[in-house]
Amino acid sequence: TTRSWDFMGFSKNVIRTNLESNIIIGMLDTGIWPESESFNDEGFGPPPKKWKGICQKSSNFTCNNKIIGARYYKADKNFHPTDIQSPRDSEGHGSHTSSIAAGALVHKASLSGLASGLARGGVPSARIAVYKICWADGCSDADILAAFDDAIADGVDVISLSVGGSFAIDYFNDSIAIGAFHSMKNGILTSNSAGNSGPQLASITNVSPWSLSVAASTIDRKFFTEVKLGNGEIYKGTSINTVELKHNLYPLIYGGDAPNTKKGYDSSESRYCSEDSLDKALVKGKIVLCDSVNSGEGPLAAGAVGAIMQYYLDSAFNFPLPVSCLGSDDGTDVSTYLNTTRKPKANILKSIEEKDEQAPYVISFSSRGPNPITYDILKPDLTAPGVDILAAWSQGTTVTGYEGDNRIVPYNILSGTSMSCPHATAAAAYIKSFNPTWSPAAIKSALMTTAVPLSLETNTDAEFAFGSGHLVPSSALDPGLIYDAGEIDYVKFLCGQGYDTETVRLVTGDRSKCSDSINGTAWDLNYPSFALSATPGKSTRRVFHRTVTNVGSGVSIYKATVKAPPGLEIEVQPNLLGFKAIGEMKSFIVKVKAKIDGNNITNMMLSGSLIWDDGLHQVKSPVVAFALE
Amino acid sequence: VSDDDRKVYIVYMGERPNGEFSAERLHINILEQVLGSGGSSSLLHSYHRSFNGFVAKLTNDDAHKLANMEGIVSVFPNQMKQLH
Repeated sequence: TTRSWDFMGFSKNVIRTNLESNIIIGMLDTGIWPESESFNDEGFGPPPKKWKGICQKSSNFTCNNKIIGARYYKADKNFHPTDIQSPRDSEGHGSHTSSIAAGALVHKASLSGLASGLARGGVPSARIAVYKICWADGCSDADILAAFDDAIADGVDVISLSVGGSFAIDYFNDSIAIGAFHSMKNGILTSNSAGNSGPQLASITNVSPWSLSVAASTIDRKFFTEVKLGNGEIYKGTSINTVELKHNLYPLIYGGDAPNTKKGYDSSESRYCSEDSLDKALVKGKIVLCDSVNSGEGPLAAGAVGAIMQYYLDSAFNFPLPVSCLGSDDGTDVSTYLNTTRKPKANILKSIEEKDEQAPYVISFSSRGPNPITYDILKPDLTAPGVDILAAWSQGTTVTGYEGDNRIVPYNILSGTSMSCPHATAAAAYIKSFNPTWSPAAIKSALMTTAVPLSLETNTDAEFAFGSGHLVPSSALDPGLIYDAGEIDYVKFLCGQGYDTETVRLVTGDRSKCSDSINGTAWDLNYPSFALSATPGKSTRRVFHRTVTNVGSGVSIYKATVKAPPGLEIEVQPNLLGFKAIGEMKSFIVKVKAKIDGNNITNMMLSGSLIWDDGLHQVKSPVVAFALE
Repeated sequence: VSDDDRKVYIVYMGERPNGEFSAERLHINILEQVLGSGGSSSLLHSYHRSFNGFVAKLTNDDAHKLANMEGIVSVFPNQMKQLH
């Protein structure tokens, strides 16, 4: 956060309202480290009157006026030795995400000098309610639902959940979608991480239309770790290395030349430097060259002082010892040097920061669409910074949490859609602080229609990677028009998805009814983006019905502008919308015709857009057609 | 049926009923319809503040029976999700 908020144009001096301190963010995560400077409650008054939660009694944990509530859940009561039976965070993740969303301003924060600067949450005056649901063995559905059950009743304003399953599940068989549905019913937006299973298509798992699904993209700060060889050559790899090694050069050995034969390993295994595969006697005190990226636990346990890993990574990760991950060409050069030199030597230097002029782009690991459950609702919804983010860390663990890592730090650098999610959570909280009555869908619409679409050159998966685009929190405060939706709209959508009257009556608790006249298609849900799945080689037509609400200037005329590549036709009727007052609603239809050859992977998707423009506001929506086989 | 044959399931029942309601009594009653008088010992947790549902130890057959009962939206195994 020492760079991410500024990178989004969201400076510490942006306009704020006093109501920000009434906003409560429910963090469903691994707990929190309450002594972190990021959660200092100096200047905070007592909790808002609407707060109905508790600070669950446990030894050595107390709330304050910043962390106003905390609970923990472990239905199976099977605790791991490293688990702390309290809302206290023994993992680090929950402290990290909480401080991204709502951490206080902390000057000169860094990880051993890296990413140094002012660490801050997006809504530093907001309150945090902690719901600890994740433990050493993961985050169970039973605990996730228990936390939603409490958070909604406790009176939180926004819920942040950076957790997901291995694959997408039907909405009412998925604890996160269920919890988010009841949050939405109670006026609470749930912000979800998209997942880290990219770049495979359809790898996104949190896909319910009533929640916000957030992909991860880069900021313009990138970390490199240089490898110096005995021949004077220097190669630039990626990693976060906080350690300055004492000596200039260390002996270099190839993992494949140091198999732990006593335990039955041969070079075909030790070349990857996996745990136990390396011979301590051969590796100790040396830098080891590995043929893949691994956690670093193998080289560390074998006594190596560092490791060079041959695999290109587009984001920098922490390791328990000095590591640099080299691209294949550089890795080959190091390998050649090692094989042609009698006494090969190398060093791994402390990481350095450089400006990444190409940022932002969606990182490779960020899960991609299309939405595996409802193809014609575009997911993810948007992207936010999720790469190399410095934020608060737990003192109950180390930088990596691995055995042998003794670095206890107040701030750590992490990457993941877990990190992008709380950026969007904070932006949602920021909007809600100015517009307390806005629905979850309205807030979501404001975030999506003001997002900036990313370059298709650096994002080959296009909207499947970034959704509506990159989050711009300050623009989201003034979206002009919003695509609002309430519970009834989602009911119509669910009916159209095949849910029957009995089911929708149970989930809504009212007399809702599915019928031919009510059942809504995915194209008619008042969603701020447009997606159309098509059969390859065939022309497909769809009509999308939408209604926008004027939240910008009282009197205004919006004109529709469409962009469409060859193969995609978009027609908007009417293409002018005149408003006379705030809150006025206007409906329109979007006719889309798509023909996708689908004969190779590069032309499986057509990206267009619709922009409503009144001269002051540009209300942007992606219009995407894709071939589905 | 031994305890080993039972797994933890989520039984989701939708919106909570209006006004005061004894979630635990309701959920035990449902479990007893399927499991008999010992059903109450299967109940692990009741959701009642914001929606209706419970967590219980069930056999696969029990889960299928519950899923077909009136008032139940879904029954699914309690699984682990991971941090992102």
